Amino acid sequence: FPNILADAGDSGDAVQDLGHHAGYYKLPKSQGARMFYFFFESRKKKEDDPIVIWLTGGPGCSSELAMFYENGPFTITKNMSLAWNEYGWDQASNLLYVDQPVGTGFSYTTDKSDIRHDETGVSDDLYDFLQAFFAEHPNLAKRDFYITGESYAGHYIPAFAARVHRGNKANEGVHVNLKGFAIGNGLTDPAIQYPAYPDYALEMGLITKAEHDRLEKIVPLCELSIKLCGTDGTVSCLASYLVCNTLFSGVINHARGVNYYDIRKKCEGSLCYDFSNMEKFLNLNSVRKSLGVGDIEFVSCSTSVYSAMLQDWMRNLEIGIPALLEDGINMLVYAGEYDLICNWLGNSRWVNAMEWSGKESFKAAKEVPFVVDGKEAGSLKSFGQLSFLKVKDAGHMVPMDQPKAALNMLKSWMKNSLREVPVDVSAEGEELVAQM
Amino acid sequence: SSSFLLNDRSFEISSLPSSRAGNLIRELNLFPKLDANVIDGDDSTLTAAEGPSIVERNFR
Repeated sequence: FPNILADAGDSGDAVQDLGHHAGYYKLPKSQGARMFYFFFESRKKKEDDPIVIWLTGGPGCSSELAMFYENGPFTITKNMSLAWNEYGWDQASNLLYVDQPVGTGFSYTTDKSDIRHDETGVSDDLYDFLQAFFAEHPNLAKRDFYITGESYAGHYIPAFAARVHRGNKANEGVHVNLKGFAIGNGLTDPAIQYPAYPDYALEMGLITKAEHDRLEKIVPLCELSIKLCGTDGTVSCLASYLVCNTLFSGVINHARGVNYYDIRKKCEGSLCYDFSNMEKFLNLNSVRKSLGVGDIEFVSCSTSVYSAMLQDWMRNLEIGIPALLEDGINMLVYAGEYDLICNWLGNSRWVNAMEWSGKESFKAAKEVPFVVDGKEAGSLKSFGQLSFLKVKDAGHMVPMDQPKAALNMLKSWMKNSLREVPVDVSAEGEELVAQM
Repeated sequence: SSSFLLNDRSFEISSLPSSRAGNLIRELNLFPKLDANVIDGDDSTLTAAEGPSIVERNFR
């Protein structure tokens, strides 16, 4: 990238090779698709730093949204230069951002039949990419690997984790050292999360009891439609989308103008956030030349990819998770408390309802404070492989709203120490020993 | 119950998928030029069929 502002805390020489890569991968299960990705080596380049892949939701929004506005190494300044993000997740790991499903971001195809409609297509593409990435970087193949993401990635992540686990068990290719997956303000189990809308809205004072009870009448119809959708329905799933979204739009109609990503805020007109600098920056010729994207457009969010995934929306992706937990793979579900669209209540309900060997122990586990800088940054419940974290003072985009807490959360979770008193990310060395 | 539903304001156009996708994108103040990156295979140097499956470059 041009004009990276050198920062005292980091390498003073902005032109030093920072181990930042960008590339295209030709998807084998496609007519003509190429997936674009960024790979950022960890900032301290420690030999045992893990690899974290981040998947952005939408569906159909580009990974650069999170990269520049949530947890990437840089933020974009007003004058189109880059500043280091002190709490970038590259402080704790090597980072992969992938523009997926194909058609979004800088990923493209020459054949629209390559636009994905379901999690089989999405997870196969990601698995094939990962195999090619590790073939390109064999030195990284043994590193601990974590799948993370947000929002609609609550669908992608369980499917991708199951695909990696299946590939490992079948010795399909390079063994991936999958240690865990983390879902932030996700949509994973619609049958439980949609009925939570009126309850969350009532609890947060967005609707009255009368409006709540009125919306409740839709819940049985929504639940029935999701049953009919099942795990492989198509038209039935579209019908379920329309029926169940009356619960969400019912809340929105009563809570006029609320920012459903963060109910503490109002949207100014139709604007809830301003991510336009990302589009400006990625359309600079100097940046496009750096990235080697030629004449490929940057599609920040794709309406076609969004529409193509609608038949996938109401499917339940929780079903594949228990097998992963039983095989020792960790799952963290976290949610900013002020997000409405993928609210913490719906996420907490499906996590507690999940049938696995630790279900009763998890339900009985006490909530403990998640502490950062000596202050409570959230409340945590965990047992065995499973952790649920409700993050204070955050909306849909936790790493954007609470960057330090999010980095602490990632570090502690990857060290399997999220359940102990988490330590402050800046308290390295002797202080850390004292805390431990 | 269907008449109850159809009278419900929440069945407004906003819940139809294509308009919801458009709203989602406008709410983030994003204006992508394309609704998906589907390009004409002939006119891009990047679509050469042969060559390695992954092409990566360091950027500074």
